[in-house]
Amino acid sequence: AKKESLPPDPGEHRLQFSYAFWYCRQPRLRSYDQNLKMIGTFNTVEKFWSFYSHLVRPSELSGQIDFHLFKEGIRPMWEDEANRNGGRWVLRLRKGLASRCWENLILAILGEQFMVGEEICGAMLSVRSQEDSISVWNKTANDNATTIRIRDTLKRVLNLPPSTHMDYKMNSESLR
Amino acid sequence: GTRIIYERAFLMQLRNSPVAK
Repeated sequence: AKKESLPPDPGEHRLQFSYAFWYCRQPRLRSYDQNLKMIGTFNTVEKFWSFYSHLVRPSELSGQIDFHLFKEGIRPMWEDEANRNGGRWVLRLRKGLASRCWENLILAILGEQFMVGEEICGAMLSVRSQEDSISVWNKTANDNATTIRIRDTLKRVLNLPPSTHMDYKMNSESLR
Repeated sequence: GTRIIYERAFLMQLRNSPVAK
């Protein structure tokens, strides 16, 4: 991934971090890396909207596809150095909810609503035939205070009932 | 340093700014 971002245009609202949008079609075929494509990078609110408004809404897609929003410089794979010791909260969604949840999640990430310092790596939306899922990835899987805070913020920004079930998966176990 | 924090409502407001079309 490109490490340097262009300076923001005058009048634009800078984000705390630079991010990239990615997607991976047919994630189960060949290697994940080969199917992974970067859409583009941005570091201001205005550039985010300009990308986002041109992206197809997840609920309009059929077939298997993963969307990612990750900090620039981190590839959205378990193998990346920033993800290797990390993990992710996974929330399964019944069909029809993905677009709204995904939008609320990425707005919370870009707006720094998680308040966990540098811990957030990114987020992923997986569209599948029966159900969709979203996940929030962080750097340090064994940092309990951080993972709990991410879980609670996720429930708040998505307006989920407190009883909602979510799984935390360690990337090192997925790699094994 | 200071963290750049944006509420959802503010981000939504900027959606319709001329730059973000």
